Amino acid sequence: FPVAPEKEKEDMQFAKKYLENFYDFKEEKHSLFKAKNLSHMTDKIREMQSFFGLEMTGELNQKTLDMMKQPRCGIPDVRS
Amino acid sequence: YSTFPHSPTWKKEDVTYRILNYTPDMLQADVEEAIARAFQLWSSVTPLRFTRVYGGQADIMISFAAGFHGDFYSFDGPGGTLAHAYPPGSGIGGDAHFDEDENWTKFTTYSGYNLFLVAAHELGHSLGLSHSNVFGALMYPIYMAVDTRNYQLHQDDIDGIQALYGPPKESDAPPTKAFPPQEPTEMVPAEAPTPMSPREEPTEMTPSRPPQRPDDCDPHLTFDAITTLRGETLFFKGSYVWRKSPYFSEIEHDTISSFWPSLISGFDAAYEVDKRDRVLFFKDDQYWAVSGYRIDSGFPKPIQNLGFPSSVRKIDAAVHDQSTKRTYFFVGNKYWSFNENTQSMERGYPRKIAADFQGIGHPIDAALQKNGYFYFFHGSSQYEVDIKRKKLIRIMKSNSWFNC
Repeated sequence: FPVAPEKEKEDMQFAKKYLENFYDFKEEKHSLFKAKNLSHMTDKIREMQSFFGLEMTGELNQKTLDMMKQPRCGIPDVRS
Repeated sequence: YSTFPHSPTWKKEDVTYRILNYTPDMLQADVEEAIARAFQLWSSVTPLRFTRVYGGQADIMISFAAGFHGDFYSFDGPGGTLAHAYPPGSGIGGDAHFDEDENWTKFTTYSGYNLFLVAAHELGHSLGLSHSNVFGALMYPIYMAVDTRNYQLHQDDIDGIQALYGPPKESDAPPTKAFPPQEPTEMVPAEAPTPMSPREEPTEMTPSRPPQRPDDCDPHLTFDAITTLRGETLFFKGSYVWRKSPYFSEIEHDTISSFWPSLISGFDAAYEVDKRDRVLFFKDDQYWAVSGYRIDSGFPKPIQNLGFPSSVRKIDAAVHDQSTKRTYFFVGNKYWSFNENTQSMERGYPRKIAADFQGIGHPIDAALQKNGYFYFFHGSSQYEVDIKRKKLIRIMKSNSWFNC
């Protein structure tokens, strides 16, 4: 079934926080170009999928979300 | 493996640590033992020695805290982030923080996190390792509930830490002994022998040398379990796996945790149902199913699900006959026949092994079907049996498959 819009928004928030914590994702809060943020986040999702050997779709699919929800260490996987 | 930017390390071999507080989830002695064992994992593969101090500033300060706890990385409540630690350096450098909102346990259970496992990972950071993307490595960022009784570092972890500190000195570093508590204690210099009152015998660490894998051609080699898997043959003993592949002449040496990190070790039995691409592992009265590296969800299950009476608490060996679609389970001097098509035990069982498998008059450690024959392993001997003709063909050494 299509994912309920509310849950999708929640997942997106969760994923953003995860990528900020562990993949050095920095959302440009005041960026006028929403698309730019989105593509930046897609790149970071792809980077996380690559680290965990998931298919590098750049999409926040269920497998990627499940991996993000695993209990883990608080140290980033990637850092600038 | 990976290290932190500029690869910070401790510029000395004697590193101190101090446990600042305890989690109420465990006995203090269990916390201390978990931490000491975690340090011992790393000291056994490097020249580093770890000394516990009871006051003042130590290189590695260990503490439990929840939520905001004075650094920039607040904890997030139960689940999610379990702990974090800082690379070698002054001040907060090397310190390890554990989220008190988790349930910390001494053993690997489904209701909490094994403190030894998480501490060993975090201390890897305290020594300068960052995360590894090798599934099954200790420095993999995600927590894997594995059996820690004879936990072994993954080769990737050893390569990483030895890239920073090199291998242990030739002479075995004496196991790190905890100095007895004195109040107020400054760091006791390692050369100052401290008179131990009889009750304060130095606490011996877990053995400084992890148990070794037996040699392939050790004539006394025995196995816990053996199974085929997608055309290969896997031989199990303790946490070790010997992998024989038709594609390579060499025998590959692995550990169970390198294939299935969350599986226990020390299987009693294992067999493959080739048509389903499934291998089942048995330990005591439970069993697991895997497909390749993936562990099927919903396991472990009780072996009674297969139709065993409650009096059966473990099985010795199992083997699937691909031609008849029957799986034979061996328990003591009896065996059961399980119909994989109907998924049920056949009537008229158990039967005596000796009645149907000529020449096999004793309990079996492991069983295998290969090239149409059955192979039954008992201690360091292996019996090749032609099932159809119910004939014992020959007796060999258990490790005859290793080109000895």
